Amino acid sequence: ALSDRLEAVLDRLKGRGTLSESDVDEVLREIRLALLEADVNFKVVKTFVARVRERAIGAEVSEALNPGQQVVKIVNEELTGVLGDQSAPLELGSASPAVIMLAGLQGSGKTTAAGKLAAHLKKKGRTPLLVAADLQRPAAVDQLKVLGARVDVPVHAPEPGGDPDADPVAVAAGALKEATRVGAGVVIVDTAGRTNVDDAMMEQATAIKRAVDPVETLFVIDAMIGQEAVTVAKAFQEAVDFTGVILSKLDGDARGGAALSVAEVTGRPIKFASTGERLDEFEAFHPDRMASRILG
Amino acid sequence: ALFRRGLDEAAFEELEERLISADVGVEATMEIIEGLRERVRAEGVTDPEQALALLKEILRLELGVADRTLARREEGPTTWLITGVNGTGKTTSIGKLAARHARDGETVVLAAADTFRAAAIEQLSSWGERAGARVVKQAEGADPAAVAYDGWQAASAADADLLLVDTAGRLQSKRALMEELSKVKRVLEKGAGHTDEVLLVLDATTGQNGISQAQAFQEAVDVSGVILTKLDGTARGGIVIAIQRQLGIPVKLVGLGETVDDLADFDVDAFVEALFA
Ligand SMILES: Nc1nc2c(ncn2[C@@H]2O[C@H](COP(=O)(O)OP(=O)(O)OP(=O)(O)O)[C@@H](O)[C@H]2O)c(=O)[nH]1
Ligand SMILES: Nc1nc2c(ncn2[C@@H]2O[C@H](COP(=O)(O)OP(=O)(O)OP(=O)(O)O)[C@@H](O)[C@H]2O)c(=O)[nH]1
Ligand SMILES: [Mg+2]
Ligand SMILES: [Mg+2]
Repeated sequence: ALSDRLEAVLDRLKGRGTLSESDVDEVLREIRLALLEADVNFKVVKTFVARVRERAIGAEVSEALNPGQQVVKIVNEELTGVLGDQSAPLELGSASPAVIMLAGLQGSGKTTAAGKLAAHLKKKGRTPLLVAADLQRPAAVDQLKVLGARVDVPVHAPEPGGDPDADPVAVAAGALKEATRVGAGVVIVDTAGRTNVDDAMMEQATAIKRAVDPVETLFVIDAMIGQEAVTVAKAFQEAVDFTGVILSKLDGDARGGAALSVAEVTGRPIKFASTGERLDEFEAFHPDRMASRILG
Repeated sequence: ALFRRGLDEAAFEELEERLISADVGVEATMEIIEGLRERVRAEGVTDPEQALALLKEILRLELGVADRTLARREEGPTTWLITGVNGTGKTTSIGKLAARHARDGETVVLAAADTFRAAAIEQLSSWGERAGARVVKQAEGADPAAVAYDGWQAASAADADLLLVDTAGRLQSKRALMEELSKVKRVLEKGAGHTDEVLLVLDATTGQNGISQAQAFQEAVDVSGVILTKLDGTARGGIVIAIQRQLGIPVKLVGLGETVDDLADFDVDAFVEALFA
């Protein structure tokens, strides 16, 4: 953890009026290692540390903090800045129905997040409709139906035992008609997990987006993902130009450096944190809390 | 270049970055590169291409020592317990394994001991149907240990060749859930006597948290091997190097996609090559 790493270094730098470049570099070396251990992508770490270095070397000596602590303060500020200065809200605008589309890698937590969003929006007085547009994973439709029933939200899905070649794009488009029919104000489209190197599946995601024209497209990513977060996030941004991110499984002990990587390379805000398997374990993302979690 | 003695620092940094980018991790990378430095010095390597070849050889040798066979028993159903954190591919991997062994003419029984997650039992049942394996299940919310035990009884009574026990995904930091898993294994073994394999299913995209997963699951249920899934993506799964180094747990199988045939034995050479692709 950064605190342990820095303790020795900062101790040695106590009582110095100003930091020399080599002092700053010594602190930054520990910051770099802490960020890599926290799974921040190594290229993102490079640019991040360079930015901090620039600020630290030019910095005025603080009255309250010793120079080493001052570097840490700059790191925290830069980190929180990239992650977002404050929680970014869901922006549903005035469209009716407003469509939210979920996308992400296999197993990242999309279907569960769809249920959570439905519960969250219902609490806020909206009328959601869940759409089961994952037609390939065995029992994915069942899974969403169970979640929908739990929060008393209707689920639009293909007929069970119906056309085995049903098309997710058609199901999603059909949901818009269904929404108008049942008076649903928000449509939440769950999609199949897909990998960024599967061109056909990435094209399907683009096609679904085109068909439903979402006001919010949320990229769901697992907090335990490692270096690949950058490549994956960029590919999904290319395919569905997401407007926000849901970071899942934050109830675990993964440091979650992917949050910094994704925010840095896509410039998109992390809007929600999923903090458990239950549908109420869902909250607005807190950038400051994430910053200290990443730094350890 | 005429007076250059040995490989320059930039070459080592480049190799370091390639390992870090493959999720090998800072500590393991530093140790591996340190070992490479010694070999480079000892063998007088000056060409970066040669250094890379040497690095691959070092990794192949290190990974090559592990026993990657899947344990079978002589008498009664071979019993494999499938564990791991949420969403890594446990249920899908069981489906693939069931199909592979059923195709080899074996009788396979699946125990749906994930009694918690929405439609988990349906998902496993669907895979069982596909593979021609019997699925032992109870109602959602039933005691997972009881389902595991039931699975053994059914497999044993049917003189089945293989029993695969699916469990719910659980984050390793959740003490009560890890204790539940230990109990599932204990109760399963009341019938089965021992578990032939306890497989940890690990997503290849996982970063350094993979080590903490392996450690915690090893402590809870004595993991004997890893199934590394989603290796068909761009992630290279370098975390398994540290897992084998620190915990002695080898990767036995890899998941290469979402369909029934997308399962393969772990190939050390292919893995090492892919690390530097
Ligand atoms: N602990 C924890 N588990 C979660 C969280 N979100 C989802 N899960 C679990 O992660 C697993 C995968 O969740 P799903 O919702 O099926 O993931 P998915 O992205 O829809 O998966 P695919 O459709 O196969 O791509 C399930 O076991 C969920 O219960 C979370 O925030 N915390
Ligand atoms: N691309 C790819 N996807 C995979 C692989 N293995 C599993 N998946 C996908 O990953 C997702 C999760 O798989 P599951 O089998 O439900 O995972 P699980 O570990 O049983 O999940 P929980 O029981 O919810 O913890 C599904 O969409 C699978 O199709 C693989 O090797 N490659
Ligand atoms: Mg899903
Ligand atoms: Mg499962």
